[in-house]
Amino acid sequence: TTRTPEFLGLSKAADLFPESDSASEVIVGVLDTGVWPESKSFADTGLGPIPSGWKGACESGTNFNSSNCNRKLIGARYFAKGYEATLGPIDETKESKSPRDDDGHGSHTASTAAGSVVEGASLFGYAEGTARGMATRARVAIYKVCWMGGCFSSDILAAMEKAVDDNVNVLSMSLGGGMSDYYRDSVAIGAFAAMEKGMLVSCSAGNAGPGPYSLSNVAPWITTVGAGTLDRDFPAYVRLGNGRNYSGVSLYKGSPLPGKVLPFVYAGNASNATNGNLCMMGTLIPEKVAGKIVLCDRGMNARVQKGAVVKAAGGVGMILANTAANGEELVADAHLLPATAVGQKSGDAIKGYFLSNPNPTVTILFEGTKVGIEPSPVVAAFSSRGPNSITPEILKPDLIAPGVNILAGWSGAVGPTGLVTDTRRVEFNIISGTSMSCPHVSGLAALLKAAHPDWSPAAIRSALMTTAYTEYKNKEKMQDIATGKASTPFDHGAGHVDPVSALNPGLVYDLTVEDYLGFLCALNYTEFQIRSLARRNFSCDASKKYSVTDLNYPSFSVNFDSITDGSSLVKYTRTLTNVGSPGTYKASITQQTPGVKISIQPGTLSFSQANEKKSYTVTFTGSSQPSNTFSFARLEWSDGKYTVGSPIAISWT
Amino acid sequence: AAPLEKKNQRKTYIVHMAKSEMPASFLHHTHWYDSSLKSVSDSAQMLYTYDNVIHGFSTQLTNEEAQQLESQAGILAVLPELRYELH
Repeated sequence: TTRTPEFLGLSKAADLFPESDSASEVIVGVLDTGVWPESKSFADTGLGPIPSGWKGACESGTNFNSSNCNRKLIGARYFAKGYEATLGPIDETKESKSPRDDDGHGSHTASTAAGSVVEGASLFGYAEGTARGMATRARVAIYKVCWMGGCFSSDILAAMEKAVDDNVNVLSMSLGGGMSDYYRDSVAIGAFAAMEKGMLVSCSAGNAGPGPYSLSNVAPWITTVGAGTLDRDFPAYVRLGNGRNYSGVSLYKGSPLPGKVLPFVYAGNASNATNGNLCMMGTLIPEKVAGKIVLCDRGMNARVQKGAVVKAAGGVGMILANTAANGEELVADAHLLPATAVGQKSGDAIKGYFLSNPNPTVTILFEGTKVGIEPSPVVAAFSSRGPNSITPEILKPDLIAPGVNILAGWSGAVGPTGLVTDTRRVEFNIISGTSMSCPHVSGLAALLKAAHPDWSPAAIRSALMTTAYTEYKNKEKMQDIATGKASTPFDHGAGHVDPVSALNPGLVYDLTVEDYLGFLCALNYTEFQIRSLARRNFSCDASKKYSVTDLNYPSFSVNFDSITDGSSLVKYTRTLTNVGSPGTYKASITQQTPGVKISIQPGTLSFSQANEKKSYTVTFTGSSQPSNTFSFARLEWSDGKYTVGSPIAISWT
Repeated sequence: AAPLEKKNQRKTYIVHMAKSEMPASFLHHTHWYDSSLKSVSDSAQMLYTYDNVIHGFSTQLTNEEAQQLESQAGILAVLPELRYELH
């Protein structure tokens, strides 16, 4: 990616991270649509021999053989038996029955996590710079599990089975599905086994935001990643015939519009379809749009497809207006015709112009790439939000990372829009989603693994979470683009990842397999369910009191019953492990709203040696509040040198 | 004919086995898995066998066969395939 290394502080802190032997021993496995091995992001220049513990393979298939792997791309497998059993044989004229990526998504995520350094990267000149993955020296292993018809759980499970066998260190999975209980969810099941083997599993939180309870991949042994913006934008202004300008974004590159305003029409007025405003396939009347710029509303079909529909009907340009579902979030696309995306407010104002003007005109002014946009990051509207619908006592997402307008490697088999009609081919593409934020965290986890080979997956996640930030440099709270207001832990989890701070977190909240088994007991899982999930005979101790609130998680999610009269009291126990220098840490709470009293016992913890563990208890005393009341706070332990932060989300349901 | 077709329609299931309960007569767990599968369907084939992430296998079964299999000793769960999507 370009810009994210600078945005995350990696460029300036390069000397803090191991760049040689230990970093190149780490293997990042990516379950996705495969890989385009010819991408410069997978060049192996300067990398030494493949790690001795590697047991993977480079499988052959359509347009792919073992010579496509190298010292960067050390493994590539594909899993299609489940897919073919349901949907029939793969049509090899349409997609490669091999690890080759015909979609682009897999090459994008893999290169984001661990792509090599590529100078002069850009998409049509947009986002130009030196592209690199987060862990440039880590090795990449590709497990293709997603096909044109989707990603099937039997294939995902088979890929995770192999990734465990192959000795992958970090598993990056930018996919999800539904909200199944953990023992029914193949990703959660596979991730449990991976965690047992010391692999960190990083998953995307989902793009079902900004509504609440929209998360996927919420198992506590998974690192769940939401998405935020960068400080980069691609402005393309709308200039109406009345001289008014509105901000938009675009990645269009091609024949420019004539340097004058053009006739302008609202798609809803150029269609006989009830949903004509959405520019769905075949709904525009060519006579009404020919030679005009068309305003389409966002929703239902792909954004880039709307542009293709306008173009096919003879339109010369498109303005894509957000509706309430997306608010002011602007996602840039490499449209096939001159086009820009505007927020809901601008869209409404432009629609008002149609009403007041019988002969509306407009043009679009493309401004290229701008950096230094503030505030940034802001939580992306699409990023899925808590509370956690499976286990409300575990706060998810865990954290956010860059996921909007991310440039990374792409497939040579498909154009940047992914449309069949897009015959353009690019080395890099700019796309958005929690799919893009997840591999950022996967790559950063690989860097931490290289720096601290003995840390467990939970310790690595803890370091990433407790050092994440929720305020800008000016001390203003991080914003949510969906509301324009301060984001909450249900939106950003512990905050935005800060890899430089995560390298030395001071203290970590560690977790073992036994802790997670106790968590399953606390969920009242049956013996069968535990055996299904954890592949072992494990009986919960009937004499022991298990509590979900005692899972040593780096964040707090507290639930009070709104029906209960008077005050309620809940206790959470946590244990901190010293991974820094000796120090005395003091607890502090920042509380945003009343309604709950939070006390920490003890309020001071002293650590005199490495790996020393100290426990504390947090007591939450809540007053009676109406249902669906939420309150947020933050607990910090600090010795003046290190600050170990935990978000707190309190719900009355 | 439609209900009959539906009844016989095969879907993919992931079968979780209690490996520790494998009868001593089997030399290898895959033989036990295969025998369990054959006891409910002559024609069903294993898609994958799993040992690291679960103990079990995936296969295509009718709804009736899946229910029969789930009721057998040594079977922990027979879960229908789920489709996931890229984010």
